[in-house]
Amino acid sequence: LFHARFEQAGLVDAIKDLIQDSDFHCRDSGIALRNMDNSQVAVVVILLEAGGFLPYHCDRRLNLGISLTSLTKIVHYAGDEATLALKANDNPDTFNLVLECLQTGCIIKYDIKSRDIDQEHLEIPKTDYAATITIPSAEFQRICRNLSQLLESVANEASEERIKFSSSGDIGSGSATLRHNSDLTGPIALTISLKYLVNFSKATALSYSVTLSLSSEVPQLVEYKVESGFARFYFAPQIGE
Amino acid sequence: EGTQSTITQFFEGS
Repeated sequence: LFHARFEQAGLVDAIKDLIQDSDFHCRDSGIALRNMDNSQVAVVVILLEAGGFLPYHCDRRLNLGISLTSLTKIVHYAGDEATLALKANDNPDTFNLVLECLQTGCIIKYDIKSRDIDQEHLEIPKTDYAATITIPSAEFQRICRNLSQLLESVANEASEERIKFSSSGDIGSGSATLRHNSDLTGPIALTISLKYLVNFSKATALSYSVTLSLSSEVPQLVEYKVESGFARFYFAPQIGE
Repeated sequence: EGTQSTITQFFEGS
């Protein structure tokens, strides 16, 4: 039997534009999701430890194949404040999803068919990054959204005290600079698609801060810590600049 | 301008 109640349903909204379907691996330690986006340039990794749920009960390993497109439509009703509960029996062809809107007390129940998802499991190697920089998540989202209005990709440059996001396109160029207090092993410069950064930054509501782990010519990591877990987005670099 | 790589060039599938 499996039962988990989660109070940050907005997490679903943060990943729905990257992946349409995913297996949710349910274990006694918690729920994990790891999936590549359709264009194979990004990987989403989410870990929610059992302690972040009230309650959490999982007496055997279970993989629930869930359509995030459908789940988003269900969760969208109540917004970021919704409480989401997942329940499954021993034969998980279907699972129950219970959505509770805290503001109105309204409870909605669904029986959802588990999907058979052909999903490749990717091993993510341990990486030592040249720069690991933590900045306010709202500022990061503001910068990404603002620059993306006119431009397509962004060059990240980080020095001892500042991280600079600069971008250029047909209409001209723009840049944003933020102070940080993080350690760097040296200055770093790399280019990343703004469209993806805007997608990653939809996780802003989950955490006050976001951590950018950067190195040249390896996937960049954008990480949001959530209560008892994390949402990590890896993005393949542009090479041969 | 660089070329966008894919994530499978860095992370191995199993």
